[in-house]
Amino acid sequence: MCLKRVDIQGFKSFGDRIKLELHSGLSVVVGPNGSGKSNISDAISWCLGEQRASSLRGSRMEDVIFAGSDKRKAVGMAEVTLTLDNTAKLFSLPYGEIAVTRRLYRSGESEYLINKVPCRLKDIQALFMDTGLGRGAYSLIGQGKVDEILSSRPEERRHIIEEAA
Amino acid sequence: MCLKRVDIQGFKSFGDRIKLELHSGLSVVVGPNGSGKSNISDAISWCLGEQRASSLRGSRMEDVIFAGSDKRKAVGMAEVTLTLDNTAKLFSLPYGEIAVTRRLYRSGESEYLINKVPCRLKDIQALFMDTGLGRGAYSLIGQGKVDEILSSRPEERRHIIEEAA
Amino acid sequence: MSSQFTTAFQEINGNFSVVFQQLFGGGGATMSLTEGDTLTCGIDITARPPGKKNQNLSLLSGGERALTAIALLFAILRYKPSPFCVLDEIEASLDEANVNRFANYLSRTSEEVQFIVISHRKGTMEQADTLYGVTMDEAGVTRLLSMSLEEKPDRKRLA
Amino acid sequence: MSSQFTTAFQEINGNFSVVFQQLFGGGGATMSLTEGDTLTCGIDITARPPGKKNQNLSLLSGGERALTAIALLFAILRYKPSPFCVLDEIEASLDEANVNRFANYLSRTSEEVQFIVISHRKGTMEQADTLYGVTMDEAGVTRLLSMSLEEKPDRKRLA
Ligand SMILES: Nc1ncnc2c1ncn2[C@@H]1O[C@H](COP(=O)(O)OP(=O)(O)OP(=O)(O)O)[C@@H](O)[C@H]1O
Ligand SMILES: Nc1ncnc2c1ncn2[C@@H]1O[C@H](COP(=O)(O)OP(=O)(O)OP(=O)(O)O)[C@@H](O)[C@H]1O
Ligand SMILES: [Mg+2]
Ligand SMILES: [Mg+2]
Repeated sequence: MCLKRVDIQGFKSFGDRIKLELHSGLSVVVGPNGSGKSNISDAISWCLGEQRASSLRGSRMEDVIFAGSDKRKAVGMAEVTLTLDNTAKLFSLPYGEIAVTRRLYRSGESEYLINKVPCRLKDIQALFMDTGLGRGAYSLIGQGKVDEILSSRPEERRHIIEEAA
Repeated sequence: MCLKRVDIQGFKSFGDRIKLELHSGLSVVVGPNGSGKSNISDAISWCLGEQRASSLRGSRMEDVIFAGSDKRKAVGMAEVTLTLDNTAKLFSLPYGEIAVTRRLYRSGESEYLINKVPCRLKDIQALFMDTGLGRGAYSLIGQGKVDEILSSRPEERRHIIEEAA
Repeated sequence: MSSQFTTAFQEINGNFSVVFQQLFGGGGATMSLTEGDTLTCGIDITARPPGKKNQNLSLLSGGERALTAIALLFAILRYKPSPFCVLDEIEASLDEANVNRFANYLSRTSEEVQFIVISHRKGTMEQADTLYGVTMDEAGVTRLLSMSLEEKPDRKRLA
Repeated sequence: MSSQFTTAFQEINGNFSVVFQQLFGGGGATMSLTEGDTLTCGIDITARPPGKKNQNLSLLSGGERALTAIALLFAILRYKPSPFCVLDEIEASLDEANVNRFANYLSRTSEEVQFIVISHRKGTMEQADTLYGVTMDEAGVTRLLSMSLEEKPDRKRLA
């Protein structure tokens, strides 16, 4: 089991901090329409380095920061941390556990951290490249997107094989 | 109730002639994946005058003619007839019942008939214009297409109101 | 043209906000005309599920978007019922509670408009007056099973 | 590059046809390289559900397309398992029988790959080792419900 924990705060509908502890085997997330399930998958994809606001269903990146509700005010920062188990040395870093953090402030400023040490977006994207989780990742399938593997044009399909090669 | 019957023969997966008798109220069509449910809705939209093969999930219009199966050969013609009740004078024709037929042969030749009398495609399209069933019809929603009402650009949404105006 | 368009727009917009509230059990939705004269302008849509802030349509969830689109469709049909309407699995992304609200609304509206609905969902099947089974017992060839005309309890009146 | 690509392509293609047959209970699927050298060519896909003729992918039904795409995804994961995999309602258009085949396959594969699956379907929920509930009891704010670690009977071995 690789992904041990997901911490989300101020990202999309997560007005309060939540901590998702994962276990081995098959994890299934359930809940009513609009309750925040796809927002969890957006949080994971954002933390892995997703740069296109449209892939996160927004028009500007600020759309991912909690905008408030009827009873709450908007907040100023979105933060997501993925805690990964690296005992199988899947990632080229000398740690047994890796915590990847991404922050975005309303000012537009971003921060990236690996095990609480500031780094650049490039470092995070390099970490996940060629693992199936990088850009063009086949292992993150958003809602309504399963068809895209088939419906892209023949020359677009080759990147799926290249990512795995 | 307006649509009384749908007769389909040689259209898509309808290797045998089928007759769908409709009743008033809510009709619900059920069945396993790939059994031919959406093909019924394609047959209706084709008979109403749909000219784009891609809206019928094909690449050429010949794709709508029964192509055969493991045990059957392909056929040479697709034919669909919609029998409509016109006692409420919804359509500008002097008949109490209107049967609209469309045929396509492998040769590429098409035939259109109203109450068994040959006519042109234009006559069929004129019959259904401004009723909500014409081109840009809001009352035929294909599988996975419900989102299109919202996702089109603002200037595209106006045709929905114009069709109903 | 433009006065016909304006009348249609205003009526449909009024229906849209009523139907949206019925389907979502609250909240609000509205359409507005973009810049330009009524012959060329576009239409903006805002939707606000109950208890939430007004947001960009694209931030709605899969189910919320489908339900908003369904509300708009019903709003248009209320203004101008079409002779019949064919809907292919439009409620696929709704949860149980929303499917039941949708199926109830559909059943009430089917007194004015003839609906032919393709569905896998229990809530929708339960509201059927007539159920049609489609099968491929011979691979590759579609056959219709005999219809079962359900004697629906008169709950329609109650819906 | 090109020999790595060719090996990956051949292995994934082999997996694709095996997994397709398992998910559909028969039929066949395959990928082929379009014209041009291995550095620029595209990939064509043909899929044939059991008992049917080879046809253009676009003529497949909604459920058949989704199941074919799922078969390709599993074929790639079999060749190169990724550290984890997040799937958001990918089985929404499948009927009961196909959901159960999919959920069985998922459960078997989850011994090699960690899956986090968002779903509304009963067949998928039943295969979960851990179920996470998401709610908005305060409107507009997502909260997690306590997990229920299901004691799954050892049916995984039986699947
Ligand atoms: N920046 C934000 N601030 C507050 N709320 C947000 C923000 N971005 C998105 N949301 C809210 O999140 C909700 C959508 O959540 P999500 O897409 O995760 O739902 P879901 O559980 O996947 O539902 P479904 O089952 O319909 O797919 C929307 O109602 C939207 O208003
Ligand atoms: N010209 C044709 N000749 C023979 N079969 C065809 C033809 N065109 C399409 N088909 C077949 O029709 C089937 C698709 O049927 P359809 O899309 O109606 O399924 P469906 O019942 O809507 O399924 P789902 O529940 O998955 O949406 C495909 O398997 C395809 O092979
Ligand atoms: Mg969702
Ligand atoms: Mg279908």
